[in-house]
Amino acid sequence: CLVQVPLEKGKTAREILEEQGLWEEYRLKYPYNPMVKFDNSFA
Amino acid sequence: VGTQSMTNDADLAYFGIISIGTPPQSFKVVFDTGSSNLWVPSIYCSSPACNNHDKFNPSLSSTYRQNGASLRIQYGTGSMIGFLGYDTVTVGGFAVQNQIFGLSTSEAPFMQYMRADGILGLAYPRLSASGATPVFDNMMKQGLVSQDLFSVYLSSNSNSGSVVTFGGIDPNHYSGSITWIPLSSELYWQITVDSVTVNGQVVACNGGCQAIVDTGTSLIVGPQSSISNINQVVGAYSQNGNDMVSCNNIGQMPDVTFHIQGQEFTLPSSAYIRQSYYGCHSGFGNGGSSLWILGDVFIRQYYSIFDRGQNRVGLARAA
Repeated sequence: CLVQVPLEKGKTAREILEEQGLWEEYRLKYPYNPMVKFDNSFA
Repeated sequence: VGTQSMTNDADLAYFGIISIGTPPQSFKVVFDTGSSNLWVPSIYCSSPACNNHDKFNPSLSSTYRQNGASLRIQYGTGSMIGFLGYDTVTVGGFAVQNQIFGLSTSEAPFMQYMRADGILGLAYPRLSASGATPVFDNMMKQGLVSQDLFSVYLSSNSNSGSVVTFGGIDPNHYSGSITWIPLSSELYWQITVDSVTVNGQVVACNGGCQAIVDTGTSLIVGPQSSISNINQVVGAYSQNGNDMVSCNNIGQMPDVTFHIQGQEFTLPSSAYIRQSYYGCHSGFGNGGSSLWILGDVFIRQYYSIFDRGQNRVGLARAA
């Protein structure tokens, strides 16, 4: 009755975008506020 | 149609493998304590984001049943749209029968760059879009877990070690005693923080504040003035919308301490500074709300136990 799911620590979206030189474009095009997940007024 | 806000955090790094259907189809998912729905891409989605991920094909599963209801999940920068179905979901060794889940038909462009295919929410059912029963609620209902709790250990090591444990607490992943903190709201994993100090001085959360322990947020997020204070004290400066620090100064930066339930939860600079292609960033981000989010930056330092049975969070120094 106890199960463990290993988690992989992979590349982040930011790292992938930075490697492709797209991070600045994406950051400006899709500005992100972490609070939007908990409060729609930030959407 | 039900809606739920979710993450599109560009710094999320941790994911695990689950499978859905018979025979099983595998997916990488973020185990997200800040949301409650399970969803994965489906073959009915042709967005670039879906095309970059594994997709669930219902017709290949003998145990799949359609629900018919639509699902819309709002991101900060777009949305995931889809529909609901039921199937067997295998998480670790547990086969959760008749689990309701979302199959996306459209996804926001940003998802294209996330490693995970989907999200598995671990917050309370009241938060769930379309009233879909969360995976852990079905684990409890179906008697799959001996204790109604799960725990999360996040390792800084990129290769291995991070783990979600369902049904128990793994003493190998923490040292010292566990501080149990009652929830202040049974919607998210929300607790009360008493204050935040640096070198014994209160720099934020004076008089107390509310914080959500969230594996689906990468940073520690707080109100603008509080985060500005902390970043100023640790020597961060703003550059192109990012809070940067000099990589050479990490060793000289002070500890930041969260006071919770009469205990001190201290973060050394090595924990709250992250290095990227562009340099070193502060792990404290502005959320613009009075609410705080204790994300992966915090959870990496403190093994976190999410106790649905007693509606409390347990924190202990990660080992």
